[in-house]
Amino acid sequence: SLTERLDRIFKKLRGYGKLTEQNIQDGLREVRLALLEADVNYKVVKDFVNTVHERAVGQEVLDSLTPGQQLIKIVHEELTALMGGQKQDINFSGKWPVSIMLVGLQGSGKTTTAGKLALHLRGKGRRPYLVPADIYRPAAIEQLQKLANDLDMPAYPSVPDMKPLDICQRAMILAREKAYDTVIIDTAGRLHIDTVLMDELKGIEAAIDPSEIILVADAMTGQDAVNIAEKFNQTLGLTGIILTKMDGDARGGAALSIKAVTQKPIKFVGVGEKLDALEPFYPDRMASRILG
Amino acid sequence: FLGKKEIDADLLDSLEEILITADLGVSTATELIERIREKVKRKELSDAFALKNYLREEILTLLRSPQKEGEEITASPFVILVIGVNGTGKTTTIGKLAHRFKGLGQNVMLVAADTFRAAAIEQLEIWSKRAGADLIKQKSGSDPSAVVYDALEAAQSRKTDVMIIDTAGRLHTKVNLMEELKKVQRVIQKKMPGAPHEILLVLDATTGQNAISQAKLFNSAVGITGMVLTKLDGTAKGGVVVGISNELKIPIRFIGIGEKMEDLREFDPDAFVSALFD
Ligand SMILES: Nc1nc2c(ncn2[C@@H]2O[C@H](COP(=O)(O)OP(=O)(O)OP(=O)(O)O)[C@@H](O)[C@H]2O)c(=O)[nH]1
Ligand SMILES: Nc1nc2c(ncn2[C@@H]2O[C@H](COP(=O)(O)OP(=O)(O)OP(=O)(O)O)[C@@H](O)[C@H]2O)c(=O)[nH]1
Ligand SMILES: [Mg+2]
Ligand SMILES: [Mg+2]
Repeated sequence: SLTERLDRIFKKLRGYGKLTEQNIQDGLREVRLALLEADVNYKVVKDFVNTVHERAVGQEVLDSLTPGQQLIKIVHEELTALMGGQKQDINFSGKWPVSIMLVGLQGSGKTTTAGKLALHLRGKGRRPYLVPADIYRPAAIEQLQKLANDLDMPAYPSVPDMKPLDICQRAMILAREKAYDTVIIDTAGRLHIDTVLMDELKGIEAAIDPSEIILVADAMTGQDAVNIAEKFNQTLGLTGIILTKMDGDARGGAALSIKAVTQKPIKFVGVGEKLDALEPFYPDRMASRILG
Repeated sequence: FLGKKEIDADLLDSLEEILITADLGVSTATELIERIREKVKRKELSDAFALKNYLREEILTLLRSPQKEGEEITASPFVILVIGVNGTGKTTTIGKLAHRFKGLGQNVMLVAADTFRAAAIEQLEIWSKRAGADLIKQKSGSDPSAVVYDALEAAQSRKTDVMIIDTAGRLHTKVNLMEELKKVQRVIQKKMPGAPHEILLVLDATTGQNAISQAKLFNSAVGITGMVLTKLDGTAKGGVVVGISNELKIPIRFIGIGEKMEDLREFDPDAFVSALFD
């Protein structure tokens, strides 16, 4: 583990009460390795290590800790601070009905997350309305309608020959009529470099003015996480992130990469395939996971 | 190439960055850069151009080691089991494979053994219609092994040449789901000794180092005979397959380059390595 590796390095340097430039350099080399192995983006690692470096120099080592443990403590605190510190819940203020647009790459877990959010929000006293706006993927509409059915939750009756923009606009009208106060829009997976499909999202955003635009990202995403998150954020202005498939053994460095490049809050994590598998995001737990 | 002629520390650093951001992983990237450093020390590499070629050759060697020629397909039906974690593109890849085999004049049967996920059977059914393949399915929630057994029965009478089995996405860390997969494999082996003839692991090119864990665990559970790397039409390079290919000796059979039926290509190591440096 990182703690063991750092302790081994710092063993030779025992007897110092401070973290010095030299022992920090050696320790940070191990931290950098750990973060890269955890899939944190190369440039994000570089910036992060520099930040920790500045914080660590001249720091007193607490009596109860080895220098290695002291360095990890600083790293862990920095990671936690970077990934947390923002409002985590859905933004219910300002509009009625509240609308939440889920976007992201193919297969990241948007449709399943839409179902999970609906269940979670009903548990908090909301009246959710599910909107299948993916007309491209075979049986995508059926997939969300099946989830809605299982939850005994209303869903807009989309059909594949409708345009996604029309689906969303009509769904908002219907939601107002039926007093559904939280509209959850499931969009088709798309590449951040597909300008036509990214424009489609811009069109929906302009017409609906959603309360939330949430990037649904896979926890096992590698170095490309920064490109994806940056592009979606630049194009749309994300309001939050949901990280899925956290029930696996991916270290999840994508969380740090995405947070670093978008500065948007990670609101929830998906922790399974069932519809109750949605949890709040805990930055300190994520920090420990990333550090391994 | 990186605009430099001589080899210096900056060049080696930028090369390391390219390899790591391509998801080759720190240890593979470091090892490759170390080999270059040695060669430079021994004056065996003198300019950036020679260096790039050397690096390309080294990566190609890692990728080519397991690429033995595909076996002559004599079994009837030739049974392909498609596995992998959630959302990597298994069902879509099966549609593409069905289209490919139909184009070669084969009778193709698809087997809807994902009986768990919402609308999984409907999704595969649409692909079977698009590709002109037969489909074997049962009610959602039925035992995947039962569907597979049915299919193997039906394949005899329908003179199926190629059978492609779609399984539910599953995280490699879920013991009960991996046991379910092993059971599916045992049922196939018992019904048709020698089958499945190909076990394809479908990996998403955007996946980072976790792909190694996926490959290792699926390999120990049922054995993988080939990989498909999907979503290479994005900006991710899929470099993690270099380490997997080298360590587990598993060949990459195909790549997915889009969402349409035709968006499947045989794996071309040269093209793949060139793209790493784009
Ligand atoms: N284990 C696990 N699986 C998940 C989680 N979230 C989603 N999945 C699974 O991931 C796969 C893809 O989920 P979908 O909801 O279809 O993903 P999507 O983003 O809507 O896919 P596209 O619409 O094709 O872009 C399915 O097998 C889901 O069951 C999660 O948190 N944990
Ligand atoms: N851009 C792109 N998208 C792809 C590719 N292959 C699959 N997809 C998309 O990825 C998403 C998931 O594909 P599926 O075939 O449902 O994946 P799966 O592995 O069967 O998913 P589960 O059964 O839920 O585990 C769909 O939106 C596909 O269209 C590819 O090569 N490129
Ligand atoms: Mg979907
Ligand atoms: Mg599938």
